Amino acid sequence: MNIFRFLGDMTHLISILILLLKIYATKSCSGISLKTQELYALVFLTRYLDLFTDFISVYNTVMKLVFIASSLAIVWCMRNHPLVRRSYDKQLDTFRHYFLLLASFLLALLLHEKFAFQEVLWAFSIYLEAVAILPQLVLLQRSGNVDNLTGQYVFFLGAYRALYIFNWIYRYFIDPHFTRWIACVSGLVQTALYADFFYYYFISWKNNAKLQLPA
Amino acid sequence: TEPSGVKDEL
Repeated sequence: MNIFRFLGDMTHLISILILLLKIYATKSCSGISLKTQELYALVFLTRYLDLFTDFISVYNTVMKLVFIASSLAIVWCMRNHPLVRRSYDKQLDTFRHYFLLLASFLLALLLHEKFAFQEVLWAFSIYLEAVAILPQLVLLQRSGNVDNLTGQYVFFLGAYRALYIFNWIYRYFIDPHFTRWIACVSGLVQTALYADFFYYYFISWKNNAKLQLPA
Repeated sequence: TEPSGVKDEL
C-alpha cells in the first residue's frame, strides 16, 4: 500500500468521523443529505460482499466493517433518532436519487469485469459511489450557508477521492499489472464533481470567511 | 493484479 492510498483511506475515515461528531455533538443533521448517506450505505454493502469470499488483510477487513457500520449508524440516526431526525432538511433534499440507482445498475449490467453476481454488484457500487455525492452537493447549494462541520465533511470526502487518483498514478508506474479501468474512470468522474465545491472552499479559506455557495 | 482478481482497494 502506498502513502497516497493510505492517506486517502484516512481522509475518508476522517470525513466519516467528522459527520458522526457533528451528529453526536449537535444532535443535528441539518445540511446533510439522507439520500447521499443511504446511497453510501448501499455502496459499502454491495462492494464489500467480498468480506465473505476473500481475505486481503486485517487492515482491509477492519476498514470495510467500519465503513459499513458507520454508514448504517448515520442512516439510522437520521431516520430514527428523535432529535436528529427533526433537524433533517427534508424539503431541500429532493434530488431524485432513484435515477442514480437505476443508471448505475444498468451501467453495471453493461460494463463489468466479469458477468458474475459479485462482479456486477462491485461495478454497481463503483458507479454509484461516483455520483452518490450529488444529492449532498445539491442540498448544500440550495441552503447556501454551509456550517463548518458539514463543509469539512465534504472537503475530506473530496480529498479522499483526489488522493485515490494519486494512488492510481503511482500504482500505474510501480505495478505494471495494475489495470482497474472501471474504478479509475469512475474515480475521475467522482473527483470532478467536487471541483466546484473545492473552488468555493478554498476561496472561503483564503479569505478566512464562512463557506458560502452561490445560489 | 488480474482484472477480476482480488480487489485490494476500499
